[in-house]
Formats: sequence, C-alpha cells, structure tokens
Amino acid sequence: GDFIPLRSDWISLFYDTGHKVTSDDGSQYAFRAITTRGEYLWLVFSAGKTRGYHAETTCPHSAFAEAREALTYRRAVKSRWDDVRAVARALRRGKLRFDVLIEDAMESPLCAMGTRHFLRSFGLSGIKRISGFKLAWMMLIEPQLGFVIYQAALREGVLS
Amino acid sequence: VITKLAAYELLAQERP
Repeated sequence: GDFIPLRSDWISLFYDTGHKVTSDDGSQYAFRAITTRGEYLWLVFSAGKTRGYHAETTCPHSAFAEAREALTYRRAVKSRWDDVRAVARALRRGKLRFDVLIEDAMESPLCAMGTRHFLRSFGLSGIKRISGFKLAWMMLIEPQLGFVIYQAALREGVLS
Repeated sequence: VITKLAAYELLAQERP
C-alpha cells in the first residue's frame, strides 16, 4: 500500500507515498523515506529523470535544491564523459597514477548517502584514500565512479 | 538493519 520498498544506487529504502511534497515550480516531488539502516531521507524525483536523488536534509525544499544542483553538475560532467573514460583507461593501464580522496567523492555530484552505502557494500567503510588504479577498475562495475574520478582528475590538474 | 515493520512505523511517525 502506502509504503514502497526500493533498491537503487546501492541504497535499500522504504518510501511513504502518503507523505509527498511537491516543489513550488512543480518540477520536483519528494517522498519521505528511511533506509534499511534506519537513516531518514527525502527521495527526490525531478522532471525527466526516472531515478530518485537521495537527500539527507530535514527540509524537503533544501532536498529539492540539493537534487537540482547535483543534476546540473552531473549534466556538465556527462558532457565531458569521453575525457572521464580516457582518464579511467589511463589509470587502469598505469599510464596515469594518482590517488582518489574521500573529499573527491564529497565534492562530486553523487549523493553522500549513496557513496557511504557503496563503500560499505565493498567493505571500504571509513576509507579516506584509494588508488586511482583500483577505483578505475571499480568503475567498470559502477560507472558512476566516473564522477569521482573526474573530481580527482580536476584536483590533480589532469583535467581542467 | 531495521525490519520492514519498524521502517513503516518510523515513516508513519514522520507524517505531518
């Protein structure tokens, strides 16, 4: 009925269809949700996107803003995805070497909750740094890691 | 990990 289980982007949650908020401009709506680990969030759906964004704000309107910013940033990085793939390939072949920091993930347009749950699934909770080599190989399993590699490449001056 | 039932109860408490 009112509560729906959902697994997406490494997060298992239940959301409440009886607790829905719509943004002022009508382009977004959010359901109150809780993960199977007991963390509250807003599951935000934006016009033209099938997958929801996981926002950990208490206020749904902050959640709309956070989702909007992330989507805008994701679109910008997506327009340079060929560069991202080239950097990842070079990291895998050892032609480029740099570490990727947790800060790169935090500054990327990936939601913090998804990053946390992803790292947990891989037994990497609490990790602060990983070799670009490993992460680029993991990107073959989870393509969204490209957003983190992009952020690290910016910091390293490999991309600008 | 919380059960489905616990999750539903917690969500119900969040309703306005």
